[in-house]
Amino acid sequence: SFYPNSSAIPPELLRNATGNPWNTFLNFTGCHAGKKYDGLYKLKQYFKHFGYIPETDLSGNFTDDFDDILKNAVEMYQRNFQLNVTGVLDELTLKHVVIPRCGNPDVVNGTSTMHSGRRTFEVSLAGRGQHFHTVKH
Amino acid sequence: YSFFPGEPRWPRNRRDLTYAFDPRNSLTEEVKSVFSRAFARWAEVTPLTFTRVERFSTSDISIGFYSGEHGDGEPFDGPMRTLAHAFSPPTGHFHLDGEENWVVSGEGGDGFISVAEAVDLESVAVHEIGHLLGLGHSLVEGSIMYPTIRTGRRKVDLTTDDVEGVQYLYGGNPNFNGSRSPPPSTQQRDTGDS
Repeated sequence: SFYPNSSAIPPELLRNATGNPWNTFLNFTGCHAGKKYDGLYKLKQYFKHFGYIPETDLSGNFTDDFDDILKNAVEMYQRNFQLNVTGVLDELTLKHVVIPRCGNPDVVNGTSTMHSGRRTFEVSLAGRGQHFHTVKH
Repeated sequence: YSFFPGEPRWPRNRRDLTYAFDPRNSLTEEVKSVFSRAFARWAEVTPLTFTRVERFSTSDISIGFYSGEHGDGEPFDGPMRTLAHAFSPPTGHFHLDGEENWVVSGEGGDGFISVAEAVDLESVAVHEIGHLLGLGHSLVEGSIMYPTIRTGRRKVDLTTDDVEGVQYLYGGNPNFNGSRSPPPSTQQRDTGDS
């Protein structure tokens, strides 16, 4: 499907493209660890695809439980995209998740590749919700 | 910027790289020229060269548009989700989702295109070539190697972060004296709205 410009795209194709199944993830806004939500396993599959959940952690067993595995994945995602690290599926995090993206993983073998060039060390100020970043060149 | 684990790169004896298109896609010259422009952006800042050839099976870099499962275990998923993926050096496989609405004209300059459900091909090509050269995803929002691209957005200019990353791997282009702008700073997070 190649078009010289966007106005040349047939309207019916635009409608198909609008129905992005990732948008259903927005229904999980506010979900947090310790509870169970219908369809949450699909979000786990998303995080697994991009490396945030290692193969070994799930062994193919995707449940709808918001467990520590998913919480860790959400926190790593939030760190990578420099969002507030809460471990909760807040609105800003999910609006990021549904953006079209490259299929290459952000995390390999449990380590974020997004931090491999410039080494970034993050110190969390416990209980203050603040983060201090320093970059080593 | 970041690299793949182990910092793989094209070896010193393979810096003049060839690329070819899957003949089954029957791409037009207009589409192929988009990739030429994308390769040129990386060639400008490195000692690497990229030459288009016809032999798909023996080229260093092989480019193809596919839908769903296409043989590498990483199936594409339809419009406006996963757009493309590329392998680290020296594999050279560059796959794009054939179900996207690809815009090839360069509409929008370096900004927004008028339809949110369209994807600018050159923007994605520049990003994936970064992977082919050994760059991973960057946490610098606004850089080419940032993992996401907002809908209807065109982003093709290498930023300082991208250039520093690729020049760490290969050095600079001795004929390049230009400078790169830093990525645009944004106070608001990308929300996907366009």
